[in-house]
Amino acid sequence: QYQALVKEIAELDENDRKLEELIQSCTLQLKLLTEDSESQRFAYVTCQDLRSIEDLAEEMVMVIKAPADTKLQVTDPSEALQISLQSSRGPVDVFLCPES
Amino acid sequence: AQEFQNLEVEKQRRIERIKQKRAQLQELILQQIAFKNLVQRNRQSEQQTQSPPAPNSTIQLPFIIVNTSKRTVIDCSISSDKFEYLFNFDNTFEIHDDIEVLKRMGMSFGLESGKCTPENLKSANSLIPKVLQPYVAEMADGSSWANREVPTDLIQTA
Amino acid sequence: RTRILVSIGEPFGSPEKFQKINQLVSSSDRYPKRAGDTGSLPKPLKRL
Repeated sequence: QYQALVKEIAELDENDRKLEELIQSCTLQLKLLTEDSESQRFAYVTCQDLRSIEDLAEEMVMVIKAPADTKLQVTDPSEALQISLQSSRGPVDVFLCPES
Repeated sequence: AQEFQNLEVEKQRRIERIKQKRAQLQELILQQIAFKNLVQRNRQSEQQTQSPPAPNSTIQLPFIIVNTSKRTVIDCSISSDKFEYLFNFDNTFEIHDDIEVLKRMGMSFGLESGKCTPENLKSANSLIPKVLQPYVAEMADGSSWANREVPTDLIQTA
Repeated sequence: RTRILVSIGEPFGSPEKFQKINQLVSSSDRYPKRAGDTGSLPKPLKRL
């Protein structure tokens, strides 16, 4: 039993290593994809897209476009329902998604 | 016997870690599919209309959304340089990032909820490298690995 | 005040960060549950 367990653990370690490899390559692929200028040109949604989502159809939807590394802080809800944004790399754009 | 017990614990620890890595890999695959599907949709749409959408009607990625009831009153303070905002709500709200929005728009073909039709599975597979397709198949039929034994044959080299 | 701090502005972060915030906010018993909104007239929206 002990020998079988040792062999099983070695197999799990191999699986773990292969998964780690796939995660690294997927992360790199996604990074290259989002940085590709051609893809960036078509990487947008429309207000209609947001309104087409059932949960959002009857809601007020605020869209926040912030530079990288912007800090979003949410106060403990038992004290207040507060969101604060602090950017260090440029202005933050906030607007309401129109209903129609 | 003691050593055997210790190895059993080691084995469980490894299985847990593999489950987490599989979930992380599946999320990365979903994000890649959703992003490529969105880019493909917009590119085809612009080719058909022969013109880009009106400039103020699109929201470029990355973004996040905050949604709340229409009855909510929001007090908002903004610094003059627009580097700082403070929002006070009088009702609950939700925050979602762009990838969550893409999933809800159906850009990941329902893979995240295990409801993917065979045609959509084919479309999803066309957007990712072949080595990742077994993982997409797993998501498509909703048999998440999170609660299953590790199917060793499915894990292929990168 | 205790706060939850996340970084935004990068493409495709991990979805868990907002799930935790949303659970915390929706479970706060301080405010009327949105699902059971009373039929009060919608208050005038404050301009952002």
